[in-house]
Amino acid sequence: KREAFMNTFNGINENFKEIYGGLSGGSGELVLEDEEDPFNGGLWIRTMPEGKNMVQRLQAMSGGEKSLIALSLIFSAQKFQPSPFYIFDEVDMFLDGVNAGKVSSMIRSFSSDAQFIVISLRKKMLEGAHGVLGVTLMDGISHITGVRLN
Amino acid sequence: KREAFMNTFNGINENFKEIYGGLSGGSGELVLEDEEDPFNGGLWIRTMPEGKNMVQRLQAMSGGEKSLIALSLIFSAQKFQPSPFYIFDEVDMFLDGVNAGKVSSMIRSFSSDAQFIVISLRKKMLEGAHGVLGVTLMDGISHITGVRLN
Amino acid sequence: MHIKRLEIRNFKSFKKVAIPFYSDFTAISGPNGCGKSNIIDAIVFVLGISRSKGMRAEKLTDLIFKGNGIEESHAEVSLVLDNDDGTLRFDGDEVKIKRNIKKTDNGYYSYYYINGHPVSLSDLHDTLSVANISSDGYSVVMQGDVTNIIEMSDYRRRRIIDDIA
Amino acid sequence: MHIKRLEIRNFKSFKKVAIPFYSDFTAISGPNGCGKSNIIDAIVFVLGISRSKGMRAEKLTDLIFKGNGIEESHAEVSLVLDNDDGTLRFDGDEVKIKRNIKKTDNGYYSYYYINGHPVSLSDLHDTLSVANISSDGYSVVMQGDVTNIIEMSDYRRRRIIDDIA
Ligand SMILES: Nc1ncnc2c1ncn2[C@@H]1O[C@H](COP(=O)(O)OP(=O)(O)OP(=O)(O)O)[C@@H](O)[C@H]1O
Ligand SMILES: Nc1ncnc2c1ncn2[C@@H]1O[C@H](COP(=O)(O)OP(=O)(O)OP(=O)(O)O)[C@@H](O)[C@H]1O
Ligand SMILES: [Mg+2]
Ligand SMILES: [Mg+2]
Repeated sequence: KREAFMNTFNGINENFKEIYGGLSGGSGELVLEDEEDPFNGGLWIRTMPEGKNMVQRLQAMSGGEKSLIALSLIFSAQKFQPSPFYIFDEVDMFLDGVNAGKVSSMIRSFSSDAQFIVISLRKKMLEGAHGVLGVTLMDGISHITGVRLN
Repeated sequence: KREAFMNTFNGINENFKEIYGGLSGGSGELVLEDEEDPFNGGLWIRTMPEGKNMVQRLQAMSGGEKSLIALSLIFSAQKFQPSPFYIFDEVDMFLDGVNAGKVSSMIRSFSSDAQFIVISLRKKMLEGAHGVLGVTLMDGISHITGVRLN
Repeated sequence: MHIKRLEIRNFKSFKKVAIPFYSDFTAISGPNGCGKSNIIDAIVFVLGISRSKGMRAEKLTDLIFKGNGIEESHAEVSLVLDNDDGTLRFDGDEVKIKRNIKKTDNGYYSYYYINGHPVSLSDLHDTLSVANISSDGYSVVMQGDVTNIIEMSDYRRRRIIDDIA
Repeated sequence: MHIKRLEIRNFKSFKKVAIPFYSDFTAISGPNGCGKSNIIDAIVFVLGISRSKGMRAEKLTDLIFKGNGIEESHAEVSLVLDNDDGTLRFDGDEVKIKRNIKKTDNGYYSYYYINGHPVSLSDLHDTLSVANISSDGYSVVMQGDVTNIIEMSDYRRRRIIDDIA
């Protein structure tokens, strides 16, 4: 049982180091609080965001930094054991333009292995999609409009 | 004591009807759960957002609609009893471009009576300010740059 | 295996609509309050995915369309899955999952169907888990929730790895 | 009465900076992680405003700048208020509020000052409330909190009106 956990943990951790590194420009890893008995402790995330040169506490991260860490974790788990689809509702709410673009490109590259359905108001995110569904409200009723193919 | 409360409640409610109406294009009001004894109940917010023709439950509102209601309440309280300054950190995170612009204009008009300090990543919000402070990170240290006057 | 299309009748702000999805990267956009998150709620509803945040409804009947002085009595969501790689144990290239809510004199009922046959929620979840669709939905991130995985306790975060293992 | 400028030394990601503010509408922008929210934390810190979310620090000493292999031992934030309308009961056009954190051998201490004179937190709050600056900060909306007033219980929301009345 511990073996199955450690397999999963190490697989996802290797992905995380690579994916978070690519997305943030910094470095990061997952750490088990109790390496001897994982089920006795929690899961820490240690990150050194781009431009910073000391590991910073997870709690002190900015909104955008936390979003990149969270998305990296989701992508890492997906790469290890893909679900057939992922549904994201405004996961770019804290991301600046540059990071929204990076996440959009990453979703696009992962979308050959899984289906991604992403709600966003951000141009940089929409630009990376293979197509955009427009939703509008008329007389209190929602309609789907303009299905544009990129 | 009840009289002081009702004065405050009615004052803020009148502001809310006007401000929320202007911001959302719909209509809304504050409602006391227990009109006889306000301290026995809670405070409800009833809204009919633009384009909708039946009062909808507060809980069912979208992220952007909830943001407009929350900001309208803050502005209503401010108009009734101003604080000298208001500090907003990314209150436009759920707002689409149009609503971000409306909130920016509203802040600008209220800024003759109170000081507003607003963090935002959204162009529409920044455009309404009298000036923008740029923050950058170099070698792990934050610096203030380009103070631009509108 | 992917979601082909979503057919919605009288669910939240949708009266009658069929929404197609790309097999790779579909983006959805539009003004505040137009119904984008309601589409997600429809998918969560039909798959019986439980999220603590729910679908922003106090009771199931809140999900039935009401507007223009009308209050409908019956809502239905159908999810059509593309099964061309045979992941789901069914014949045919499409698997249709449906769920409804119907108001009755003394309350309401809500049933699940796979390809027209009534199934229990647990049957549906067993069927979906074969295709690696988890009913606690780590693959669904609702509006405002993206940083939850950071804010949660270290213990709960480790439990996510447990669930995958 | 408004905030004229903020002087920060060794607080979070700021080593030494003086930040000027407009009396009307100041916007602050920049890339993720550059220090924008840290400016808000500095204001919350120096005014002793209590937010349940706090300043994203477990203990006060976490707020002291650390980076480049350096760990500073002393942090200081000064807030200069423009008092030209005489709202605050002080002579002169400026009122300077300061707060520091200093590491010691067995812990740390943190003191408040008004115009250089040490004051208790309650004295500071009494002084500020004269100017209608509330220490529970309904006028400060932290990142991610804008819809809290909607998500809170109806009771708690009514208490907001109580506090104003
Ligand atoms: N049962 C219902 N009948 C009719 N309309 C409903 C029902 N339930 C919810 N709505 C409406 O749906 C709207 C919310 O839609 P939704 O949350 O999908 O918006 P959104 O596009 O995600 O917006 P945002 O960009 O602000 O997040 C609300 O205005 C609400 O009034
Ligand atoms: N004591 C400290 N010493 C040095 N750096 C710190 C300290 N505390 C926090 N930081 C850094 O400050 C950064 C967060 O800054 P802040 O939250 O102000 O960013 P932000 O500009 O608001 O970004 P976003 O747009 O993503 O919200 C983190 O990267 C963190 O490492
Ligand atoms: Mg939404
Ligand atoms: Mg921030």
